[in-house]
Amino acid sequence: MGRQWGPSMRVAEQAGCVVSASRAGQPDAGSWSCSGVILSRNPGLVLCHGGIFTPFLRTGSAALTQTGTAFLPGDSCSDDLRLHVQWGPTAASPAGRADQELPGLCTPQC
Amino acid sequence: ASLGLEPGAPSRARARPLQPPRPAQLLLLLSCPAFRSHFARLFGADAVDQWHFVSSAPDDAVSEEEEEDQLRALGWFALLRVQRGAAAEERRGPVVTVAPLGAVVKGAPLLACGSPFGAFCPDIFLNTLSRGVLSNAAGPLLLTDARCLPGTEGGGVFAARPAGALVALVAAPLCWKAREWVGLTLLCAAAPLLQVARWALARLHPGSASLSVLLPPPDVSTPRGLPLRDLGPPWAAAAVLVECGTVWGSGVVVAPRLVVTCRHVAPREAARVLVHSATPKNVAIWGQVVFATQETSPYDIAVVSLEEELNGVPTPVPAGHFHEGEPVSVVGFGVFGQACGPSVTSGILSAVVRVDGSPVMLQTTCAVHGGSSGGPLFSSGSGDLLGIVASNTRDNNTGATYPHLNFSIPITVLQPALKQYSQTGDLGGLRELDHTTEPVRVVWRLQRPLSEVPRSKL
Repeated sequence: MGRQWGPSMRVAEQAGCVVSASRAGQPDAGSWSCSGVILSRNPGLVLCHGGIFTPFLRTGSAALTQTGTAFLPGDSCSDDLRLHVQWGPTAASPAGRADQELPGLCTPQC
Repeated sequence: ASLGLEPGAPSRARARPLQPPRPAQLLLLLSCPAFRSHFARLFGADAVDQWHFVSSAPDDAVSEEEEEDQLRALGWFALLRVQRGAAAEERRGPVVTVAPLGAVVKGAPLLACGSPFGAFCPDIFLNTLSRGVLSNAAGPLLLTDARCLPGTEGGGVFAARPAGALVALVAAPLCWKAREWVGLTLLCAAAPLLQVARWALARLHPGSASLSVLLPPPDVSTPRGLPLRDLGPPWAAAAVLVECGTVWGSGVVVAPRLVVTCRHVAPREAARVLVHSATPKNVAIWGQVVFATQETSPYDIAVVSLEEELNGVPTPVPAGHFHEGEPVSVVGFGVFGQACGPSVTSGILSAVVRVDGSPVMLQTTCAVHGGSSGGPLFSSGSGDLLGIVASNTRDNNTGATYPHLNFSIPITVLQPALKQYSQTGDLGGLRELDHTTEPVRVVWRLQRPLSEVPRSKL
């Protein structure tokens, strides 16, 4: 990509993450995941898509279509919701430094 | 939840070290009311064509209930709080700045960053980048031609200027209209979402109001609140919507009272057509089709003479040469028609087809949809008018449409005749478009003479 994208790429890669949702104690029930954006690291605040929470809504997806509803509190989802956020190595982290030392390239077969 | 993809053996090895997954807590689910109302207007049940946003092909087995759930959740996002981790990590402050709504103009370059297939093989897919432009906007509902995949929902879309500012989040990576993949990604602007988040946090957690203070504020160094319809590259203003009876398409202003469009948009000479311009202001002017090529002509062209001048609309400079590989943009009223102003899609000039050394057909990688016919193809660098969009591609055997392979009539084919008509009123030059040589007809029929048809060895 061109030079104009350098700063944007760095920000995007620092901010990008993936969010997984699953049911506590039910690994076979599957998991749902989407992408997200890290807004802040201290405290850790992440914005992601709401679609992965639909299976966990206590009152079902109809809760999302109520006229005039701009937000729903976290407890709109069932108590067994378990969330995990994963992101890549940051410049300051040990993982990031390890990345520079270990050429972890791979070539999956098409 | 299951993708049906099987990671091959090599991908089990870590391509790049990741932070271990960190537990998080759902603070709130939020949506932007303006996004939802624009979505209902543009894509709702009243829309003429049926829209789908499921992350699969229209023919794939997705239950109605599943699709309904996806549709209901489409404009919803979630704010999470991540559990504390290593001290070194915690010291890091805000990660992003947020572009105010309206600060990024139509046609501006965007960078989408998401993880295709979500949590599937993050060591391979985490933070995949995709580039495009802001194609269209209706309030906080934005569209980009950056290509995104299922699983990138919630991914960030960033601006080149202001550098790295978060513009929007991916709401739906794939859009289908009338069972055709549109090739645009639906976005929700970040600034109004964060505004809702601040307000909601203050109401739900009055004791922890400091959280809302920690959300990134809009970047105040950029202008805000500017009406998007009036912005964008100046050359884009030359694109107009042409209505002829029940048919509509796009066109381009080539002189203050002269518009070029496609024959299949305005097919009959002497027919009255209504020409809408969206920039610099919304106007509609009646015109008359003064010339349309015959059905037998490979050049699908019509010329409209307007009853009044289109004031303030810049006349584009016609290009004299074409450079394969150069960045180009298509401007047209495809997808939304009048409901949302013209869309800008970006790509490169992928091929220039010549007959006897003269360009007779241009191909691009821009996404082109029904309704874009007659619209202009511009050089993104110079803003020069390269051609008139005539069609995209459909495979008649499978019914599949390919928006990223499309065909334009080079402006060099039309310019001498348009100049002649504009200066003298003489249609002679335009009439010559009805008498093209056989090699040109062959090119536009997408056929070669039978003797040259390559035989498949499969």
